[in-house]
Amino acid sequence: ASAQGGLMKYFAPK
Amino acid sequence: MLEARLEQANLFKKVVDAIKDLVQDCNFDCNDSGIALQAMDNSHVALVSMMLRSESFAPFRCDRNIALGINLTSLTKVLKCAQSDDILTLKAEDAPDVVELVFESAESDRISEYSIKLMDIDQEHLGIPETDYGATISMPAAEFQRICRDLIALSESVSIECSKEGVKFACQGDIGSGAVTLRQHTNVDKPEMNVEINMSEPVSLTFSLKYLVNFCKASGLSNQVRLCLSNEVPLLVEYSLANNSHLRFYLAPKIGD
Repeated sequence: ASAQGGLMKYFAPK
Repeated sequence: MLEARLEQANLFKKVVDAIKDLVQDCNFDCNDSGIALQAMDNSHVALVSMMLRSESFAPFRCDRNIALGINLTSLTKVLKCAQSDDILTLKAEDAPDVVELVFESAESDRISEYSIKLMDIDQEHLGIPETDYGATISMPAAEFQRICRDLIALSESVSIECSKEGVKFACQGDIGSGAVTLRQHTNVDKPEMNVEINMSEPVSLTFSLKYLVNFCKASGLSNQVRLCLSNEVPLLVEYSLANNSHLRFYLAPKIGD
């Protein structure tokens, strides 16, 4: 099975 | 103050309809370039990024930056009061407690005025890096919607693979498997049916279909959808709107096997 990661790993807060 | 007049209230209705199941409370950031919105869903897996440029409105006036914190359920209730052919004007003061929505009938002399109380929403903005995507696919929005809706009947996830053969949407579930492959295709008579694939490297990624089906609620906004993929980065699903405006969705990939 594959796991769902979050977006924060790719997009940093401004 | 803000005063933004949109010839077609329907456009704003469709945008809000397309995102309201993904995000609930959003800041509509207004400045002289237009009205923008960026919001993540509760699970921080998907992100909505909307830009309605000032050119989409006539007239458009926004003297200073104003963030309109609006609950989309409330906004939907008010937008239901607009007829699809109505002209919509959004109005707000510089430090507003409410946003005003005025609906005018183009054919009769009816003017409807509504207001929505604003919320203070502390929302962090994410920086989305400029990405040279490995593969970009433009295809009919209805076709993408159809594929996502068909595959979710079999599985929670879809793999999107782009290679020289074309783009393959594949899934595996308890009852069996499914796959749809599209190749580059040009329809001279109906360019909205074109499938265009630009690939600089093969990509293969897995995504949750639940979110993709949700993004496809924007299908009524544009004939074509653009999918931008690179290995190990979020998928970009873009619906282009008139006047360089857009509605974009980003979705984090599923990782590992």
